[in-house]
Amino acid sequence: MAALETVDRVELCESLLTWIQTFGVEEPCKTVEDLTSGAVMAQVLQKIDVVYFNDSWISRIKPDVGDNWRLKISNLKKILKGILDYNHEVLGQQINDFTLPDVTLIGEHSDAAELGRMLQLILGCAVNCEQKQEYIQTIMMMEESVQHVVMTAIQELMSKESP
Amino acid sequence: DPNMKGGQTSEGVLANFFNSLLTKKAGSPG
Repeated sequence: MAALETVDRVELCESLLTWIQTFGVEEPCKTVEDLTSGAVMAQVLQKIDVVYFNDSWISRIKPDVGDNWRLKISNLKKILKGILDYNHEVLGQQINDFTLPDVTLIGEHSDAAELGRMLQLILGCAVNCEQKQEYIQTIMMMEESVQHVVMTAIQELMSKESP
Repeated sequence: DPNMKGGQTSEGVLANFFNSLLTKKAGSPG
């Protein structure tokens, strides 16, 4: 789909940051920097599927990493692997030809475009999981401009999914 | 009208898309 070629990665990140805030996690999640430690993303994944992303899984994500980019990258790698495994093992689908987020750029340089890709993958988990109805309805309550970006992000993912 | 797409309002396009997502079965193509 031609429209998918025009996904503005930074705009995507901003809209998905707005979406992430609807999960009501305890930690701040308003800026790109707030998310680079991986802690917020891990908590959101646990809300999406508490059985798969259980306490044992989340305990592997180091809290309070501060400015230590090596620890951030370590966390982000575990989260990315968790998302990909969840797609394969629970959702029964693989994501092909999707440029995976560069976790080094997120952890070291707080790269918004790469964080956008990571959040896009989490969005894919939310709209395909068992409680997807809840998450889709929340998206439908959001501002129209945000909904458009979210729709484009989901369409891009769907075009790259295979059972 | 930039908000129109194929005779449908922008709001309608969004509603159609998300409603179809609600009924989509896991693992099936969009």
